[in-house]
Amino acid sequence: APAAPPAPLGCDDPESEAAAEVAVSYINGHSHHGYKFALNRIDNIRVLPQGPNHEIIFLELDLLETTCPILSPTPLANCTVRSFTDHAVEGDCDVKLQKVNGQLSVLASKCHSHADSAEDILQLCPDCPLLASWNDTEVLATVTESLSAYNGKSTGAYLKLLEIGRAKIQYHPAHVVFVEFAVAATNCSAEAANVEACHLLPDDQSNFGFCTATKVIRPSQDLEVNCQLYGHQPGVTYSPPGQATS
Amino acid sequence: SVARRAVAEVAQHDKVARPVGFVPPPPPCPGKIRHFKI
Repeated sequence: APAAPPAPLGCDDPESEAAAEVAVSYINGHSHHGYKFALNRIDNIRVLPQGPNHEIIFLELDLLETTCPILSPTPLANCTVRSFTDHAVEGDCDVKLQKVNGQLSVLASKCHSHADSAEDILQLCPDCPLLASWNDTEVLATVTESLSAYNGKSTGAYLKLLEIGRAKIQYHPAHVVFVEFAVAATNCSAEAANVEACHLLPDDQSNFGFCTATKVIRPSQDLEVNCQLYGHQPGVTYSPPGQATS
Repeated sequence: SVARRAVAEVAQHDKVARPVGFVPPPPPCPGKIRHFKI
């Protein structure tokens, strides 16, 4: 009698989790924007036997945004998943893998991300800041002012903006803009007069960095900027004179 | 309606076959939530 087909894989089976780990690693490795994503749940798995020691695996994954920028050298295992009240972003991914002689590899992946609804967050935390658009006027002004303040005080290379990763605005009880942005070192020093002539250094992880800034607009003006440069350079913290330190 | 009938059949079969103290296995998918559900 022919052997009975193997029982279908469950989403929490070790084989499924191994495939999901390979898939998440592939997704983060092939992304160049935003933050690293961590596995939240395996939504579905389908296995199509192709022959002896050869399977095609279709995975549906639910991922959550971490606090690690995609350019950060921090391993995913050490990255913190953003909390619900931090206006979490979810990623839904379909991944096609193959397993040949026990070796998993990704053939294709497709992801969509979306933020949690503002209403859900405000129900739980009425005063929590909410995600703002990257092209919001206050967001752009805060990023520009923060990077300028950092470069104005730094003795290292002149940093240029790569991308804004996140921005949140809070209106009550204070009006505060929170921004996070990726930066890259240029061939100029921070004291360069003609920054238009500054060019990004060749791609190398040590030339990238990440900044977070908080600008209080009301009741009083305040700006705090923290930048961390990756690679060989230690973390650098900057706050304008007379203002909050961190 | 196809889904509803399938569930009813499983439930009926389960009801007949279940011995005392039987705990049905967890559904194979989706898997467990590691952090929180959006």
